[in-house]
Amino acid sequence: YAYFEGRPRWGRNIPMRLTYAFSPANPINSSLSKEEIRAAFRRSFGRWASVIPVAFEEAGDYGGADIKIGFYSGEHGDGEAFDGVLGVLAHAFSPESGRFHLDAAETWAVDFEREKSAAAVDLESVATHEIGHLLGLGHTAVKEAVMYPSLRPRETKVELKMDDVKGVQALYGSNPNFSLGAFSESDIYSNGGN
Amino acid sequence: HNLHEFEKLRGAIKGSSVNGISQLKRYLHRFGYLEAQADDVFDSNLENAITKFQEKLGLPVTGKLDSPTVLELMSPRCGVPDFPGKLHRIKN
Repeated sequence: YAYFEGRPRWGRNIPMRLTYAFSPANPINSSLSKEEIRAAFRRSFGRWASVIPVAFEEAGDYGGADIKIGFYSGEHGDGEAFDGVLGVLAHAFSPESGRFHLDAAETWAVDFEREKSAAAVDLESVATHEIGHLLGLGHTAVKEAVMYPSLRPRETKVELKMDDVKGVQALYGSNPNFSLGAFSESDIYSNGGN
Repeated sequence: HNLHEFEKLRGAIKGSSVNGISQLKRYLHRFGYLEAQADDVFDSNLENAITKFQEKLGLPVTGKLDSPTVLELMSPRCGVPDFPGKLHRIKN
């Protein structure tokens, strides 16, 4: 695992609560319903919340939310333009910025049985990865980990690996209910050198 | 970036000048591996950047544009640089 320079993290007292909201001005333009999108993000935030003492809650007030999520095309004001289909899929900013941008040009999917496009990208996998950035993680060299920087079309990678867990727990500590039981022995030990 | 353009760079060797190398240099600059360069020469700076890319992404470290490296370069990815503090600043 890796961190941003200076190892920034959200500086509130533990346990902490962070709110997130979707930009009403930059909604996704696809076959996905709002509820499908919200559910995918809820699951992604929940995975991180299960390993650290941080709770995430969807807020109705976009302006007041800690984490602001939106779908954007091309240049969108932060100097990191999106590039159309595939290429760069999304980006998020280090703590405590909270900005989370997805490329509106992608064919975002939550169900590959329904979305047959060869260029479809799993929304939940990308959301889980970008939330790692919002929490302070950088990119890892562990290919199986959520924080590995690339994701192929129609690939799904939503489960946190020990590399992800160790990295984020070094920033925030462990959720009291966290158990190693969900991780395979090989996963636990294969990342011990990181 | 049109990442499929990188396919034609497979097997390019140090010292050569190949159309498309400048695009690869822009890519490697964008993700924190290389200072900005706009030429099409496969030079030592590019070799070092490819080596760093291979190390960072857990690929076989050869310093060459071999198949695993080109495949990774062509993969869709997150826009956050792999070394955000070195050549880029995340704008908070």
